[in-house]
Amino acid sequence: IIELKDINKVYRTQHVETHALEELSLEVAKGEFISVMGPSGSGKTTLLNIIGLLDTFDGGSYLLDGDSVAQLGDRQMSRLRNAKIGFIFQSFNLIPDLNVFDNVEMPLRYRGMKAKQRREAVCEAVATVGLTSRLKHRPAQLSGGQQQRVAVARALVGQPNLVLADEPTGNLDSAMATDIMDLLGQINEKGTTVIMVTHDSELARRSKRQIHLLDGKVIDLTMVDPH
Amino acid sequence: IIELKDINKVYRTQHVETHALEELSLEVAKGEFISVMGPSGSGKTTLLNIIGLLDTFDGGSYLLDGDSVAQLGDRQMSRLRNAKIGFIFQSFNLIPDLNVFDNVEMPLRYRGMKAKQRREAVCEAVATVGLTSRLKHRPAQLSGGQQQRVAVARALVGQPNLVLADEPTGNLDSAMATDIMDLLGQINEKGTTVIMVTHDSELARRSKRQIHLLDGKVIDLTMVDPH
Ligand SMILES: Nc1ncnc2c1ncn2[C@@H]1O[C@H](COP(=O)(O)OP(=O)(O)OP(=O)(O)O)[C@@H](O)[C@H]1O
Ligand SMILES: Nc1ncnc2c1ncn2[C@@H]1O[C@H](COP(=O)(O)OP(=O)(O)OP(=O)(O)O)[C@@H](O)[C@H]1O
Ligand SMILES: [Mg+2]
Ligand SMILES: [Mg+2]
Repeated sequence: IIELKDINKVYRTQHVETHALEELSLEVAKGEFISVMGPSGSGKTTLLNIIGLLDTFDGGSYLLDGDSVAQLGDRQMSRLRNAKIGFIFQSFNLIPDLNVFDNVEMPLRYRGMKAKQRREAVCEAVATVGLTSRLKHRPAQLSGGQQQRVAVARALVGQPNLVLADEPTGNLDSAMATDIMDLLGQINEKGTTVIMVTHDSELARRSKRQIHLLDGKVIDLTMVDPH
Repeated sequence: IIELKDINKVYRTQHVETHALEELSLEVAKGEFISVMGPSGSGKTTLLNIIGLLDTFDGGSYLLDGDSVAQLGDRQMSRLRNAKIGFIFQSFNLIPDLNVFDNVEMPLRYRGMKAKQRREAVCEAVATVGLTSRLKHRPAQLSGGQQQRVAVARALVGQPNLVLADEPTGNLDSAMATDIMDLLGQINEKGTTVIMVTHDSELARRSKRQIHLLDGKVIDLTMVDPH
Protein backbone atom coordinates (compact mmCIF):
# COMPACT_ATOMS: atom_id res chain seq x y z
CA ILE A 1 0.00 0.00 0.00
CA ILE A 2 2.92 2.31 0.82
CA GLU A 3 6.28 2.27 -0.99
CA LEU A 4 8.83 4.86 0.07
CA LYS A 5 12.16 4.76 -1.80
CA ASP A 6 15.23 6.84 -0.85
CA ILE A 7 13.17 9.63 0.64
CA ASN A 8 15.06 12.79 1.55
CA LYS A 9 13.63 15.68 3.57
CA VAL A 10 15.64 18.78 4.41
CA TYR A 11 14.37 21.61 6.56
CA ARG A 12 16.11 24.91 5.91
CA THR A 13 15.85 27.77 8.37
CA GLN A 14 17.95 30.95 7.96
CA HIS A 15 20.51 29.44 10.28
CA VAL A 16 20.45 25.69 10.14
CA GLU A 17 19.90 22.98 7.51
CA THR A 18 18.37 19.85 9.06
CA HIS A 19 18.39 16.57 7.17
CA ALA A 20 15.28 15.17 8.83
CA LEU A 21 15.09 12.10 6.56
CA GLU A 22 18.03 10.62 4.61
CA GLU A 23 17.60 8.04 1.84
CA LEU A 24 14.75 6.50 3.80
CA SER A 25 13.07 3.46 2.24
CA LEU A 26 10.08 1.64 3.68
CA GLU A 27 7.36 -0.69 2.42
CA VAL A 28 4.08 -1.21 4.21
CA ALA A 29 1.60 -3.85 3.10
CA LYS A 30 -2.16 -3.42 3.39
CA GLY A 31 -3.47 -4.32 6.83
CA GLU A 32 -0.15 -4.15 8.65
CA PHE A 33 0.21 -2.71 12.18
CA ILE A 34 3.61 -1.05 12.47
CA SER A 35 5.32 0.88 15.28
CA VAL A 36 7.88 3.54 14.45
CA MET A 37 10.34 4.25 17.25
CA GLY A 38 13.43 6.35 17.73
CA PRO A 39 14.92 9.16 19.82
CA SER A 40 13.47 12.64 19.97
CA GLY A 41 14.30 14.42 16.72
CA SER A 42 14.99 11.27 14.72
CA GLY A 43 12.38 12.02 12.04
CA LYS A 44 9.29 10.07 13.15
CA THR A 45 6.79 12.91 12.78
CA THR A 46 8.38 14.01 9.52
CA LEU A 47 7.99 10.48 8.17
CA LEU A 48 4.33 10.33 9.18
CA ASN A 49 3.63 13.76 7.67
CA ILE A 50 5.07 12.63 4.34
CA ILE A 51 3.19 9.32 4.36
CA GLY A 52 0.03 11.22 5.27
CA LEU A 53 0.46 13.64 2.35
CA LEU A 54 0.77 16.53 4.79
CA ASP A 55 4.27 17.46 3.70
CA THR A 56 6.44 17.23 0.58
CA PHE A 57 9.81 15.53 0.26
CA ASP A 58 12.98 16.65 -1.53
CA GLY A 59 14.20 13.42 -3.09
CA GLY A 60 13.14 9.83 -3.70
CA SER A 61 9.72 8.42 -4.57
CA TYR A 62 6.48 7.61 -2.77
CA LEU A 63 3.89 5.25 -4.22
CA LEU A 64 0.53 5.11 -2.39
CA ASP A 65 -1.62 2.20 -3.56
CA GLY A 66 0.63 2.00 -6.59
CA ASP A 67 0.21 5.62 -7.68
CA SER A 68 3.08 8.07 -7.44
CA VAL A 69 2.04 10.95 -5.19
CA ALA A 70 4.47 13.27 -6.95
CA GLN A 71 1.88 13.50 -9.77
CA LEU A 72 -0.91 14.63 -7.44
CA GLY A 73 -2.10 18.23 -7.28
CA ASP A 74 -3.10 19.82 -3.97
CA ARG A 75 -6.82 19.26 -4.52
CA GLN A 76 -6.30 15.57 -5.32
CA MET A 77 -4.00 15.14 -2.31
CA SER A 78 -6.52 16.54 0.16
CA ARG A 79 -9.34 14.49 -1.38
CA LEU A 80 -7.14 11.40 -1.04
CA ARG A 81 -6.20 12.31 2.50
CA ASN A 82 -9.77 12.89 3.51
CA ALA A 83 -11.02 9.69 1.96
CA LYS A 84 -8.31 7.27 3.02
CA ILE A 85 -6.26 8.58 5.93
CA GLY A 86 -6.99 9.20 9.61
CA PHE A 87 -4.29 11.22 11.39
CA ILE A 88 -3.74 11.44 15.16
CA PHE A 89 -1.36 14.38 15.61
CA GLN A 90 1.32 14.50 18.29
CA SER A 91 -0.07 17.83 19.43
CA PHE A 92 -3.73 16.87 18.79
CA ASN A 93 -4.41 19.88 16.49
CA LEU A 94 -7.96 20.33 17.75
CA ILE A 95 -9.73 23.50 16.62
CA PRO A 96 -9.87 25.69 19.75
CA ASP A 97 -13.18 27.42 19.01
CA LEU A 98 -15.04 24.24 18.11
CA ASN A 99 -16.47 21.89 20.73
CA VAL A 100 -15.76 18.15 20.84
CA PHE A 101 -18.70 17.25 18.58
CA ASP A 102 -17.73 19.73 15.87
CA ASN A 103 -14.06 18.81 16.04
CA VAL A 104 -14.80 15.11 15.55
CA GLU A 105 -17.41 15.81 12.85
CA MET A 106 -14.95 17.88 10.79
CA PRO A 107 -13.58 15.12 8.51
CA LEU A 108 -17.11 13.99 7.63
CA ARG A 109 -18.24 17.40 6.39
CA TYR A 110 -15.93 17.05 3.38
CA ARG A 111 -17.69 13.89 2.32
CA GLY A 112 -21.21 15.09 1.65
CA MET A 113 -22.68 12.79 4.31
CA LYS A 114 -26.18 13.65 5.57
CA ALA A 115 -26.30 15.45 8.95
CA LYS A 116 -28.10 12.50 10.59
CA GLN A 117 -25.43 10.04 9.40
CA ARG A 118 -22.66 12.38 10.55
CA ARG A 119 -24.25 12.75 13.97
CA GLU A 120 -24.45 9.00 14.45
CA ALA A 121 -20.85 8.46 13.35
CA VAL A 122 -19.61 11.24 15.66
CA CYS A 123 -21.52 10.02 18.70
CA GLU A 124 -20.25 6.49 18.15
CA ALA A 125 -16.62 7.62 17.75
CA VAL A 126 -16.81 9.83 20.86
CA ALA A 127 -18.41 6.98 22.82
CA THR A 128 -15.58 4.60 21.92
CA VAL A 129 -13.11 7.01 23.61
CA GLY A 130 -15.40 7.51 26.61
CA LEU A 131 -16.12 11.21 26.23
CA THR A 132 -19.88 11.34 25.58
CA SER A 133 -20.25 13.59 28.66
CA ARG A 134 -17.93 16.16 27.07
CA LEU A 135 -19.51 16.60 23.62
CA LYS A 136 -20.07 20.31 24.14
CA HIS A 137 -16.72 21.11 25.78
CA ARG A 138 -14.12 23.10 23.90
CA PRO A 139 -10.51 21.83 23.92
CA ALA A 140 -9.41 24.33 26.58
CA GLN A 141 -12.01 22.83 28.88
CA LEU A 142 -10.56 19.36 28.56
CA SER A 143 -7.66 17.70 30.29
CA GLY A 144 -4.61 16.79 28.18
CA GLY A 145 -5.60 13.16 27.99
CA GLN A 146 -9.18 14.04 27.08
CA GLN A 147 -7.93 16.21 24.21
CA GLN A 148 -5.83 13.28 23.04
CA ARG A 149 -8.86 11.02 23.06
CA VAL A 150 -10.85 13.53 20.99
CA ALA A 151 -7.99 13.52 18.47
CA VAL A 152 -8.27 9.72 18.30
CA ALA A 153 -12.05 9.85 17.79
CA ARG A 154 -11.65 12.39 14.98
CA ALA A 155 -9.07 10.22 13.20
CA LEU A 156 -11.32 7.15 13.30
CA VAL A 157 -14.77 8.66 12.70
CA GLY A 158 -14.46 8.30 8.92
CA GLN A 159 -13.32 4.67 9.07
CA PRO A 160 -10.12 5.31 7.08
CA ASN A 161 -8.06 2.61 5.28
CA LEU A 162 -4.88 3.99 6.84
CA VAL A 163 -4.42 5.41 10.35
CA LEU A 164 -1.29 7.39 11.17
CA ALA A 165 -0.95 7.80 14.93
CA ASP A 166 1.79 10.09 16.26
CA GLU A 167 2.29 9.24 19.94
CA PRO A 168 -1.45 8.52 20.48
CA THR A 169 -1.08 7.70 24.18
CA GLY A 170 1.59 10.12 25.42
CA ASN A 171 -0.80 11.92 27.76
CA LEU A 172 -2.73 8.91 28.96
CA ASP A 173 -2.44 6.74 32.05
CA SER A 174 -1.76 3.08 31.33
CA ALA A 175 -5.41 2.01 31.61
CA MET A 176 -6.48 4.56 29.02
CA ALA A 177 -3.44 3.82 26.86
CA THR A 178 -4.46 0.16 26.78
CA ASP A 179 -7.98 1.14 25.69
CA ILE A 180 -6.61 3.17 22.80
CA MET A 181 -4.28 0.35 21.81
CA ASP A 182 -7.22 -2.09 21.90
CA LEU A 183 -9.15 0.31 19.66
CA LEU A 184 -6.30 0.47 17.15
CA GLY A 185 -5.93 -3.31 17.34
CA GLN A 186 -9.63 -3.80 16.57
CA ILE A 187 -9.72 -1.56 13.50
CA ASN A 188 -6.51 -3.24 12.34
CA GLU A 189 -8.17 -6.65 12.53
CA LYS A 190 -10.97 -5.27 10.37
CA GLY A 191 -8.35 -4.42 7.72
CA THR A 192 -7.21 -0.86 8.49
CA THR A 193 -3.46 -0.34 8.10
CA VAL A 194 -2.02 1.31 11.23
CA ILE A 195 1.33 3.10 11.48
CA MET A 196 1.97 4.30 15.02
CA VAL A 197 4.83 6.40 16.38
CA THR A 198 5.60 5.63 19.99
CA HIS A 199 8.58 5.84 22.31
CA ASP A 200 6.94 3.29 24.61
CA SER A 201 8.41 -0.13 23.84
CA GLU A 202 5.63 -1.85 25.80
CA LEU A 203 3.03 -0.47 23.40
CA ALA A 204 5.27 -1.07 20.39
CA ARG A 205 5.31 -4.76 21.22
CA ARG A 206 1.56 -4.89 20.52
CA SER A 207 2.16 -4.05 16.87
CA LYS A 208 3.30 -6.80 14.52
CA ARG A 209 6.40 -4.94 13.22
CA GLN A 210 8.69 -2.33 14.80
CA ILE A 211 10.75 0.13 12.75
CA HIS A 212 13.55 2.12 14.36
CA LEU A 213 14.67 5.55 13.15
CA LEU A 214 17.94 7.24 13.98
CA ASP A 215 18.97 10.56 12.44
CA GLY A 216 16.42 10.26 9.66
CA LYS A 217 17.30 6.71 8.65
CA VAL A 218 15.71 3.34 9.29
CA ILE A 219 18.19 1.29 11.28
CA ASP A 220 18.28 -2.47 11.65
CA LEU A 221 18.61 -3.07 15.37
CA THR A 222 19.71 -6.67 14.83
CA MET A 223 22.93 -5.27 13.36
CA VAL A 224 23.50 -2.76 16.17
CA ASP A 225 26.19 -3.62 18.74
CA PRO A 226 24.26 -4.47 21.95
CA HIS A 227 26.91 -2.54 23.94
CA ILE B 1 6.06 25.58 52.05
CA ILE B 2 2.68 24.59 50.66
CA GLU B 3 -0.44 23.96 52.75
CA LEU B 4 -3.66 23.17 50.89
CA LYS B 5 -6.72 22.58 53.07
CA ASP B 6 -10.09 21.29 51.75
CA ILE B 7 -9.59 22.83 48.33
CA ASN B 8 -12.61 22.77 46.04
CA LYS B 9 -12.51 23.62 42.33
CA VAL B 10 -15.61 23.52 40.15
CA TYR B 11 -15.60 24.17 36.42
CA ARG B 12 -18.95 25.34 35.09
CA THR B 13 -19.69 25.26 31.36
CA GLN B 14 -23.18 26.00 30.01
CA HIS B 15 -23.88 22.29 30.03
CA VAL B 16 -21.82 20.54 32.65
CA GLU B 17 -20.55 21.24 36.17
CA THR B 18 -17.27 19.45 36.83
CA HIS B 19 -15.95 19.06 40.38
CA ALA B 20 -12.28 18.94 39.39
CA LEU B 21 -11.02 19.03 43.00
CA GLU B 22 -13.05 18.00 46.09
CA GLU B 23 -11.99 18.81 49.66
CA LEU B 24 -8.38 18.27 48.63
CA SER B 25 -5.77 18.71 51.35
CA LEU B 26 -2.01 18.46 50.84
CA GLU B 27 1.12 19.62 52.63
CA VAL B 28 4.47 19.92 50.92
CA ALA B 29 7.64 20.70 52.90
CA LYS B 30 10.49 22.76 51.48
CA GLY B 31 12.88 20.69 49.35
CA GLU B 32 10.56 17.75 48.81
CA PHE B 33 10.34 15.89 45.47
CA ILE B 34 6.79 14.67 44.97
CA SER B 35 5.04 12.82 42.14
CA VAL B 36 1.33 13.32 41.52
CA MET B 37 -0.34 10.46 39.70
CA GLY B 38 -3.85 9.51 38.70
CA PRO B 39 -6.06 8.71 35.70
CA SER B 40 -6.74 11.16 32.91
CA GLY B 41 -9.17 13.79 34.18
CA SER B 42 -8.50 13.16 37.85
CA GLY B 43 -7.46 16.76 38.57
CA LYS B 44 -3.67 16.71 38.36
CA THR B 45 -3.28 19.73 36.10
CA THR B 46 -5.95 21.63 38.01
CA LEU B 47 -4.05 20.97 41.25
CA LEU B 48 -0.77 22.21 39.75
CA ASN B 49 -2.44 25.32 38.32
CA ILE B 50 -3.81 26.21 41.75
CA ILE B 51 -0.49 25.58 43.52
CA GLY B 52 1.25 27.64 40.83
CA LEU B 53 -1.13 30.58 41.34
CA LEU B 54 -2.36 30.21 37.76
CA ASP B 55 -5.94 29.53 38.74
CA THR B 56 -8.30 30.32 41.60
CA PHE B 57 -10.18 27.86 43.81
CA ASP B 58 -13.76 27.90 45.07
CA GLY B 59 -13.36 26.66 48.63
CA GLY B 60 -10.72 25.86 51.24
CA SER B 61 -7.42 27.60 51.93
CA TYR B 62 -3.94 27.74 50.43
CA LEU B 63 -0.93 28.95 52.41
CA LEU B 64 2.28 29.46 50.40
CA ASP B 65 5.31 29.96 52.66
CA GLY B 66 2.87 30.69 55.47
CA ASP B 67 0.97 33.47 53.67
CA SER B 68 -2.62 32.97 52.56
CA VAL B 69 -2.79 33.46 48.80
CA ALA B 70 -6.44 34.47 49.06
CA GLN B 71 -5.17 37.91 50.20
CA LEU B 72 -2.97 38.42 47.15
CA GLY B 73 -3.95 40.73 44.32
CA ASP B 74 -3.18 39.86 40.70
CA ARG B 75 -0.02 41.96 40.56
CA GLN B 76 1.38 40.37 43.73
CA MET B 77 0.49 36.89 42.48
CA SER B 78 2.35 37.29 39.19
CA ARG B 79 5.36 38.83 40.96
CA LEU B 80 5.35 35.88 43.37
CA ARG B 81 4.95 33.42 40.50
CA ASN B 82 7.76 34.96 38.53
CA ALA B 83 10.13 35.11 41.49
CA LYS B 84 9.56 31.69 43.02
CA ILE B 85 7.89 29.29 40.63
CA GLY B 86 9.03 27.52 37.47
CA PHE B 87 6.22 25.84 35.52
CA ILE B 88 6.57 23.13 32.89
CA PHE B 89 3.19 22.99 31.17
CA GLN B 90 1.62 19.80 29.88
CA SER B 91 1.20 21.45 26.50
CA PHE B 92 4.51 23.40 26.70
CA ASN B 93 2.86 26.81 26.11
CA LEU B 94 5.77 28.10 24.04
CA ILE B 95 5.20 31.42 22.26
CA PRO B 96 4.89 30.49 18.57
CA ASP B 97 6.42 33.64 17.10
CA LEU B 98 9.44 33.67 19.42
CA ASN B 99 12.49 31.51 18.84
CA VAL B 100 13.97 29.17 21.47
CA PHE B 101 16.27 31.83 22.94
CA ASP B 102 13.49 34.38 23.38
CA ASN B 103 11.07 31.81 24.77
CA VAL B 104 13.55 30.70 27.43
CA GLU B 105 14.59 34.29 28.21
CA MET B 106 10.99 35.40 28.83
CA PRO B 107 10.84 34.80 32.62
CA LEU B 108 14.06 36.73 33.14
CA ARG B 109 12.83 39.89 31.42
CA TYR B 110 10.43 40.49 34.29
CA ARG B 111 13.30 40.57 36.75
CA GLY B 112 15.31 43.54 35.57
CA MET B 113 18.39 41.41 34.90
CA LYS B 114 21.05 42.87 32.60
CA ALA B 115 21.00 41.59 29.00
CA LYS B 116 24.44 39.97 29.41
CA GLN B 117 23.34 38.08 32.55
CA ARG B 118 20.13 36.99 30.85
CA ARG B 119 22.02 35.73 27.82
CA GLU B 120 24.35 33.62 29.97
CA ALA B 121 21.48 32.15 31.99
CA VAL B 122 19.53 31.31 28.81
CA CYS B 123 22.48 29.69 27.04
CA GLU B 124 23.23 27.60 30.09
CA ALA B 125 19.62 26.46 30.52
CA VAL B 126 19.33 25.58 26.83
CA ALA B 127 22.63 23.69 26.99
CA THR B 128 21.44 21.56 29.91
CA VAL B 129 18.56 20.29 27.72
CA GLY B 130 20.86 19.77 24.73
CA LEU B 131 19.34 22.27 22.33
CA THR B 132 22.13 24.80 21.77
CA SER B 133 21.98 24.05 18.02
CA ARG B 134 18.33 25.15 17.96
CA LEU B 135 18.51 28.56 19.67
CA LYS B 136 17.09 30.35 16.65
CA HIS B 137 14.36 27.85 15.78
CA ARG B 138 10.75 28.71 16.39
CA PRO B 139 8.54 26.09 18.11
CA ALA B 140 6.94 24.94 14.83
CA GLN B 141 10.42 24.06 13.61
CA LEU B 142 11.05 21.74 16.54
CA SER B 143 10.04 18.17 17.17
CA GLY B 144 7.56 17.50 19.99
CA GLY B 145 10.28 16.34 22.32
CA GLN B 146 12.45 19.34 21.49
CA GLN B 147 9.56 21.68 22.34
CA GLN B 148 9.17 19.87 25.64
CA ARG B 149 12.84 20.37 26.43
CA VAL B 150 12.57 24.09 25.68
CA ALA B 151 9.66 24.24 28.14
CA VAL B 152 11.90 22.60 30.75
CA ALA B 153 14.73 25.07 30.11
CA ARG B 154 12.34 28.01 30.44
CA ALA B 155 11.02 26.72 33.77
CA LEU B 156 14.52 26.34 35.21
CA VAL B 157 16.32 29.38 33.77
CA GLY B 158 15.35 31.58 36.73
CA GLN B 159 16.45 29.05 39.35
CA PRO B 160 13.06 28.97 41.07
CA ASN B 161 12.43 27.69 44.64
CA LEU B 162 9.51 25.61 43.42
CA VAL B 163 9.22 23.72 40.14
CA LEU B 164 5.82 22.44 38.99
CA ALA B 165 6.24 19.93 36.17
CA ASP B 166 3.13 18.70 34.37
CA GLU B 167 4.09 15.50 32.50
CA PRO B 168 7.62 16.81 31.69
CA THR B 169 8.68 13.71 29.76
CA GLY B 170 5.52 12.64 27.92
CA ASN B 171 7.03 13.27 24.49
CA LEU B 172 10.52 12.00 25.21
CA ASP B 173 12.21 8.67 24.58
CA SER B 174 13.48 6.94 27.72
CA ALA B 175 17.04 8.22 27.35
CA MET B 176 15.90 11.83 27.19
CA ALA B 177 13.31 11.26 29.92
CA THR B 178 16.11 10.03 32.18
CA ASP B 179 18.13 13.17 31.42
CA ILE B 180 15.22 15.40 32.41
CA MET B 181 14.65 13.37 35.59
CA ASP B 182 18.37 13.69 36.44
CA LEU B 183 18.04 17.45 35.92
CA LEU B 184 15.06 17.67 38.27
CA GLY B 185 16.87 15.45 40.76
CA GLN B 186 19.91 17.74 40.72
CA ILE B 187 18.02 20.97 41.34
CA ASN B 188 16.06 19.18 44.05
CA GLU B 189 19.31 18.24 45.79
CA LYS B 190 20.28 21.92 45.70
CA GLY B 191 17.06 22.70 47.62
CA THR B 192 14.40 23.34 44.97
CA THR B 193 11.02 21.82 45.80
CA VAL B 194 9.72 19.75 42.87
CA ILE B 195 6.12 18.67 42.31
CA MET B 196 5.81 16.54 39.19
CA VAL B 197 2.72 15.12 37.52
CA THR B 198 3.38 11.88 35.70
CA HIS B 199 1.46 8.79 34.68
CA ASP B 200 4.73 6.87 34.39
CA SER B 201 5.22 4.87 37.58
CA GLU B 202 8.86 4.20 36.69
CA LEU B 203 9.61 7.92 36.82
CA ALA B 204 7.39 8.43 39.85
CA ARG B 205 9.59 6.00 41.77
CA ARG B 206 12.49 8.47 41.43
CA SER B 207 10.65 11.01 43.56
CA LYS B 208 10.64 10.58 47.32
CA ARG B 209 6.84 10.70 47.74
CA GLN B 210 3.96 9.71 45.45
CA ILE B 211 0.47 11.21 45.73
CA HIS B 212 -2.47 9.60 43.94
CA LEU B 213 -5.53 11.53 42.74
CA LEU B 214 -8.87 10.06 41.81
CA ASP B 215 -11.86 12.20 40.89
CA GLY B 216 -10.33 15.29 42.42
CA LYS B 217 -9.36 13.73 45.75
CA VAL B 218 -6.09 12.47 47.18
CA ILE B 219 -6.50 8.76 47.77
CA ASP B 220 -4.46 6.53 50.06
CA LEU B 221 -3.53 3.54 47.92
CA THR B 222 -2.60 1.49 50.95
CA MET B 223 -6.31 1.44 51.80
CA VAL B 224 -7.45 0.56 48.27
CA ASP B 225 -8.58 -3.00 47.66
CA PRO B 226 -5.86 -4.53 45.44
CA HIS B 227 -8.60 -6.21 43.33
N1 LIG C 1 9.45 22.89 10.27
C1 LIG C 1 10.71 22.56 10.61
N2 LIG C 1 11.72 23.42 10.35
C2 LIG C 1 12.98 23.11 10.70
N3 LIG C 1 13.37 21.98 11.29
C3 LIG C 1 12.40 21.09 11.58
C4 LIG C 1 11.03 21.33 11.27
N4 LIG C 1 10.31 20.27 11.70
C5 LIG C 1 11.17 19.41 12.23
N5 LIG C 1 12.44 19.89 12.17
C6 LIG C 1 13.65 19.20 12.63
O1 LIG C 1 13.70 17.93 11.99
C7 LIG C 1 14.13 16.92 12.90
C8 LIG C 1 13.12 15.81 12.97
O2 LIG C 1 11.91 16.26 13.53
P1 LIG C 1 10.71 15.27 13.85
O3 LIG C 1 9.59 16.11 14.37
O4 LIG C 1 10.40 14.43 12.67
O5 LIG C 1 11.30 14.34 15.00
P2 LIG C 1 10.56 13.28 15.91
O6 LIG C 1 11.28 12.00 15.73
O7 LIG C 1 9.11 13.28 15.65
O8 LIG C 1 10.84 13.83 17.35
P3 LIG C 1 9.94 13.69 18.70
O9 LIG C 1 10.07 12.29 19.16
O10 LIG C 1 10.62 14.68 19.60
O11 LIG C 1 8.55 14.08 18.38
C9 LIG C 1 14.31 17.61 14.24
O12 LIG C 1 15.69 17.81 14.47
C10 LIG C 1 13.61 18.94 14.11
O13 LIG C 1 14.25 19.97 14.82
N1 LIG D 1 -11.41 24.99 31.80
C1 LIG D 1 -12.17 23.91 32.09
N2 LIG D 1 -13.50 23.98 31.93
C2 LIG D 1 -14.28 22.92 32.20
N3 LIG D 1 -13.82 21.73 32.65
C3 LIG D 1 -12.49 21.61 32.81
C4 LIG D 1 -11.60 22.68 32.53
N4 LIG D 1 -10.34 22.26 32.77
C5 LIG D 1 -10.44 21.00 33.18
N5 LIG D 1 -11.73 20.60 33.22
C6 LIG D 1 -12.21 19.29 33.64
O1 LIG D 1 -11.72 19.06 34.97
C7 LIG D 1 -11.29 17.69 35.10
C8 LIG D 1 -9.86 17.65 35.58
O2 LIG D 1 -9.00 18.14 34.58
P1 LIG D 1 -7.42 18.10 34.72
O3 LIG D 1 -6.86 18.77 33.52
O4 LIG D 1 -7.01 18.65 36.04
O5 LIG D 1 -7.13 16.54 34.70
P2 LIG D 1 -5.71 15.79 34.61
O6 LIG D 1 -5.64 14.87 35.75
O7 LIG D 1 -4.60 16.75 34.43
O8 LIG D 1 -5.88 14.93 33.30
P3 LIG D 1 -4.77 14.45 32.22
O9 LIG D 1 -3.98 13.36 32.87
O10 LIG D 1 -5.62 13.98 31.11
O11 LIG D 1 -3.93 15.62 31.85
C9 LIG D 1 -11.50 17.04 33.75
O12 LIG D 1 -12.66 16.25 33.81
C10 LIG D 1 -11.66 18.18 32.78
O13 LIG D 1 -12.58 17.89 31.76
MG1 LIG E 1 7.41 13.75 16.80
MG1 LIG F 1 -3.22 17.13 32.89
